[in-house]
Amino acid sequence: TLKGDVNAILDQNRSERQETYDFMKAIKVLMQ
Amino acid sequence: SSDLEDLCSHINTKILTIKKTLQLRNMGQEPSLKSVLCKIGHEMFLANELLNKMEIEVEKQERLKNSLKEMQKCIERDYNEAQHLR
Amino acid sequence: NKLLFQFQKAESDLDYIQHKLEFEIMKNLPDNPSAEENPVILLKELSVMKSRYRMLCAQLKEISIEQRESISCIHATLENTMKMVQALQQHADLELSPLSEEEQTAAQQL
Repeated sequence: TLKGDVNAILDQNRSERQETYDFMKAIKVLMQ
Repeated sequence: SSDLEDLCSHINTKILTIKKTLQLRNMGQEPSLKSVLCKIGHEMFLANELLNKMEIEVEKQERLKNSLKEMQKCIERDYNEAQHLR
Repeated sequence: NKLLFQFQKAESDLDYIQHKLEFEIMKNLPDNPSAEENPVILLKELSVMKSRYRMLCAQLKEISIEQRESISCIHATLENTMKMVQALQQHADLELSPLSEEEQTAAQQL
């Protein structure tokens, strides 16, 4: 169970992190 | 009542640990179950590896949080300049 | 006080049982067992792993809350800045420079 929970958290965090990177890229374009 | 709940969960945790230790004591004595003990040990090694990855993820998220805060400062500076222009 | 004493008695009885069990296990183990063969070590390691997992989850949750606060603040401030810049351009009769394709995409994404 612990392994499953950690894997799920890792997957969720990785995808959220990618979304945030995309968000920051869009912001940088508009800031310029 | 939260203190009482904490107290109950504290006592329950102790009882649970004793139950697990009893299970493991039998495993330790039964040669056939020794392999189960080794499997548990191996699983725990894998779980620890995952926790290490989780620790790295925390560091990455922390760095990302700091970058967002930097970006927030820049954008507030832009806003103040536009405000000043107006 | 009586209740408190009963709880304390229960706790010390449980601790005694736990230590006695662990002592029995260690006594019955072969000489120099490896950590993986020692149930007591496994059990202790398991509870260490669980508290480490809880701590990491709490850290991730706290960081995520702060990130979301920054993101919503950035979003709102940028939107207000862009509106203000467009108003300034109109006010100064400057030609409103159309957003480039890249800027269009970024604006839609936001």
